[in-house]
Amino acid sequence: SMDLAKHDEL
Amino acid sequence: MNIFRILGDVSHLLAIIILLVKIHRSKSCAGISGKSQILFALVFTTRYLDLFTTFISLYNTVMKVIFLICAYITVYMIYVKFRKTFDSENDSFRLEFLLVPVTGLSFLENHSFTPLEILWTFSIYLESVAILPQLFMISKTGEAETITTHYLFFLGLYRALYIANWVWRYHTEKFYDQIAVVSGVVQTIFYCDFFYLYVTKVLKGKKLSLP
Repeated sequence: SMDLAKHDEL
Repeated sequence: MNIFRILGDVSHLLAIIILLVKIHRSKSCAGISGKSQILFALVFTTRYLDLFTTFISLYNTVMKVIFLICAYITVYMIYVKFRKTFDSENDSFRLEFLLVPVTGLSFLENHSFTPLEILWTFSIYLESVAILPQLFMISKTGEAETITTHYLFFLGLYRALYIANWVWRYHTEKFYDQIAVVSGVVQTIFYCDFFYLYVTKVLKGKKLSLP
């Protein structure tokens, strides 16, 4: 699962 | 943050800097695909819109800003400053063949149907194919300057390290982003043929030239 608003990779 | 991710980001940055230094020192962008560089500028622009909405970390913000600035300087060097040295004749890949399917796919297959998410997805899909005009140019001219091959090597290494990063994250955090992973694997596959030539030719001191 993932936080949609938070793409923490570049 | 794991070692693969850090090394991946460092090799991505190194690739971008190698290209800038090559153009700056030789005062020439011969052999460089301006189209690929425009696509990378577009990739960073559409992906990093979250600079205005989400704060992740100082590292994240600084790297995004550096990537954006470098991408636009590169495009400026090719199309303005050293325009006369730009080999537009051989940079003949048709961008619509990439942009149309990538745009369509980002509307069809995304995490959520919101403008920012669609643009983020567009950037992920576009990055996976953005190097194709450059690879097309090399196959058309049949050769590449050694420094250009170093640029491509570090760009490909960045992709390969990101895959290791995702395997690591899946095992330690149970985190995976299917869109990023599938696109990233596709992107890395495009570099395999080049990696083979890099190891068998460039690392043995020969120029990269195709038969």
